[in-house]
Amino acid sequence: NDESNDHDEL
Amino acid sequence: MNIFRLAGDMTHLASVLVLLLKIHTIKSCAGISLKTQELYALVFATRYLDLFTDYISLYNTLMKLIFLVSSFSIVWYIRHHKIVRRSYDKDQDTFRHYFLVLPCFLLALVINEKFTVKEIMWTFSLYLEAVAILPQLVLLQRTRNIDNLTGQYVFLLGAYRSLYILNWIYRYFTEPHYVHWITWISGLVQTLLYADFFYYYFQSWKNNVKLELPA
Repeated sequence: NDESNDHDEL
Repeated sequence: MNIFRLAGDMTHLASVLVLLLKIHTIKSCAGISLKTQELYALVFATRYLDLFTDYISLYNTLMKLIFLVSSFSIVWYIRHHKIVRRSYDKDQDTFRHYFLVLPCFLLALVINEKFTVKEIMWTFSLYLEAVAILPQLVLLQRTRNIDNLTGQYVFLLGAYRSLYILNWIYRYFTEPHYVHWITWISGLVQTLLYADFFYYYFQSWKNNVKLELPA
C-alpha cells in the first residue's frame, strides 16, 4: 500500500 | 490515505479547477499572478519527477498528472492565449519570484532527508510551494478589489494546506514511524501565510461586504 512509501503524498 | 488528506487533495484539485474555469470561461486572468502560477508549475515539475519511476497508486499517479497538466496549461493560457494574456496585469504582478527560487534550492541542498538528486528536488519543491503564494498575495494587496473567483481560489488553496496539517497530525498518531519534520515545518509556514487572508476573507463573508485587503 502507499503508506509505506517515503513520499506518498502529493 | 485518510479523510483529511483526501479532502485536502480534493480541495487542492478544486482550487486548480476554479482557476482553470475562470480563465477558460470568462477568458480573463485579471487578479491572477502569473508568477505564482509559474512557481506552482515548477513545484509540480520538481516534485513529481518520480511520476514514471515510483508507482504508488493509480490515484497518486492520476492526481500528479492532473496537477502537472493544469498548472502548465494555466501558465500557457496567461502567457500565450491571445485573449487571456491581454487581461494579465504585468505592471502589478511585479514580485521578483526568481529571488524565491534560489534560496529554496540552496536551503534544499542544506536541509534535506537524503542527499540525492530526487530527494533534493523534492525538498526544493516543498520549500518553493511554501512561498509560491507570495506573488499572488502581494498582487491581491495591490489590486485590492478581489473578484470572488480569485478569492475562492486563494481560499481553497489555504483550506488544502490546513487539511494537510490535520492529515499530518492524524498520520503522526496512527503511523508510528511517520515523522517528516521538513514537510511539517514548510507546510506550517505555508499555511501561516494564508492566515491573514483567511481573516479578511471571513470578515468580508461575515459582514457580507466585498473582500478588501488592507493596503
